[in-house]
Amino acid sequence: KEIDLKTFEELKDELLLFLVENDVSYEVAEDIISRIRSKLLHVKYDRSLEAIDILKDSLKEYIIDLMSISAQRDYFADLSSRGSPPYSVLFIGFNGVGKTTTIAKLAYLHKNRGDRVLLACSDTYRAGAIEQLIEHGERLGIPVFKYEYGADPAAVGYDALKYAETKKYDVVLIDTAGRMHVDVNLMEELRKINRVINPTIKILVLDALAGNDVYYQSKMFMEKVGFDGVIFTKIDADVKGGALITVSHLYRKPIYFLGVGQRYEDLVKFDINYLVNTLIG
Amino acid sequence: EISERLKKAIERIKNRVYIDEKSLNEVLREIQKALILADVNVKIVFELTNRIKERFETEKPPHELTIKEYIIKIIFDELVKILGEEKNELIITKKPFKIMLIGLEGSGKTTTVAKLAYYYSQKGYKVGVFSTDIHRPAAIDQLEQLTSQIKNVLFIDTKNEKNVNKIIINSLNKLNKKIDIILVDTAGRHKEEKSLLNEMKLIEKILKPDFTFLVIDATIGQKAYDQAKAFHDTVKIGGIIISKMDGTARGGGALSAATATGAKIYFIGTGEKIRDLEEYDPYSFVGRLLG
Ligand SMILES: Nc1nc2c(ncn2[C@@H]2O[C@H](COP(=O)(O)OP(=O)(O)OP(=O)(O)O)[C@@H](O)[C@H]2O)c(=O)[nH]1
Ligand SMILES: Nc1nc2c(ncn2[C@@H]2O[C@H](COP(=O)(O)OP(=O)(O)OP(=O)(O)O)[C@@H](O)[C@H]2O)c(=O)[nH]1
Ligand SMILES: [Mg+2]
Ligand SMILES: [Mg+2]
Repeated sequence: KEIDLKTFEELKDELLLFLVENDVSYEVAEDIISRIRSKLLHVKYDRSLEAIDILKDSLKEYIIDLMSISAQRDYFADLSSRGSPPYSVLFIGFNGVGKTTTIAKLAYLHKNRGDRVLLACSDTYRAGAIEQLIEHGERLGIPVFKYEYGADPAAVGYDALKYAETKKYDVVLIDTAGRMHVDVNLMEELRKINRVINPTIKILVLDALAGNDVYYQSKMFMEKVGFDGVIFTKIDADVKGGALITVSHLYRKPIYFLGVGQRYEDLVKFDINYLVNTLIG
Repeated sequence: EISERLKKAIERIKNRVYIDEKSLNEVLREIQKALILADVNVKIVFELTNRIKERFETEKPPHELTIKEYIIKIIFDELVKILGEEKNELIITKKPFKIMLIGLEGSGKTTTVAKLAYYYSQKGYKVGVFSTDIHRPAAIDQLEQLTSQIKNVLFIDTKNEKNVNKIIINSLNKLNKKIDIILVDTAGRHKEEKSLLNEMKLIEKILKPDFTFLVIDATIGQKAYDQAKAFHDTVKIGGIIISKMDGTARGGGALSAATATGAKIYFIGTGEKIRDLEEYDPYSFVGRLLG
């Protein structure tokens, strides 16, 4: 038998809904389906098999290949291959996704490897943002470089980096205020922060509970500022995982870590088995 | 744009007296796509379009409406039946009226507490505010800074108290008889964090809120239903506030949460400032939901 257009069109909705129900953004789900279509159309297969199973296997294969690419890079290796100490890591993302908490977790990881870490608070806007990072610093025994509310976020980051150079820190982790990817002024501010600091690595933090908005957030942050890697948070909230597929399909950027809770230890390296078990399993 | 395709599908049926199965299914499919793009839970989307189809096929349209106007009316009716058919207003029935805010991590609770404090103080109420969030670093600082800019709002500082029981009892004691409305912030939590769900149950038991708002982030995806259901199974939810509607997300999670809890939408968060709170309006919300 072979898969003809009519058969494919009849069955594709089932696959599309499967992806969407698992939180893959609609646009990406449609794109994935059309790629599978061009691969499978007129391909011959065993009479004893069902067409829908051929489609499902092809989808599974696509997802595994895609996610394997996202899982293959190592954050620490990338850091040392792209710069020299003090490395600077800029954290960006939408409001409330978990940037500040993730920075604290990564600081904990760095410290446990023996790195001298400096935290920098370039969120000079949101209520309690500076106190929040200071408290993390105190709990972790890591210094926090900060100015007052209303200070220029780019200046905080730049001066923190200069301070890190003189004091011989290994890495500076820079927090920024959460922002709407469609706020022109805030995205312009972020471009300036990026230009002034010129970080070794930019990390986009995304909420694994988010739906279609993951598509728009990743696109706008990539187009306006760019990012080198992604960290997904709140994976412990019984998420479907489709958000990871959305970003991996859009950009060949690594998913460095997954946030799996609110404690400092709750940050794990992205491993494809996680997705295979929750989503494809 | 989704609303263009939906409009076109509806246009195709507008001049007909009788609408065939194919055209109706076309319209329903466009609605499904619009709602899925808006992040409404897929199961709810299909339940909804099945109900719309059934009503269209069994009910007699009022003769003053065209076929097109009638199908639009059914779609609108079925959506607002879940979300709220009119501006939902919270009636302050006693004094002090205690309002608790709950929700997932980062959904916008603390910011929304400050927005509600501003909203009610503008209406002339004397407002008291405190936080039971003993988990998040500087949670109390955040609420303190947000409310410091609001007149007629009394903020109770609970920074050094780590016992939720004591925080509630001491704060309620400190809020004098002149306070009309008490707003209480809680820590973020999700359905897998069982000890936090128990804490929320305990907070409800001691505080005895007169009304509880579930704050939902407009960007939430398919898990909105399950998460809202877990909150609903733990405490009594009176209403829903959907935050971060000033972005690209259309807030379908609100529909899923309303379905799971039976609660209606009361307010929409449209920015980070304390003034960025709008009252729910069925027409604008449904219009936005459908694209
Ligand atoms: N369960 C869970 N909660 C998380 C995770 N990561 C962050 N959080 C929680 O999410 C909430 C928001 O975290 P923040 O670190 O303040 O988020 P943010 O992106 O810095 O927020 P803004 O600076 O306001 O944009 C906090 O309650 C965190 O504890 C995670 O992996 N799992
Ligand atoms: N643009 C926009 N941002 C919002 C809105 N509501 C809240 N935020 C932002 O979202 C982020 C998280 O808000 P919080 O009030 O800290 O959220 P929370 O639910 O209290 O977080 P946890 O206590 O950690 O669970 C902050 O950056 C807020 O400024 C809104 O309506 N629009
Ligand atoms: Mg932050
Ligand atoms: Mg809070």
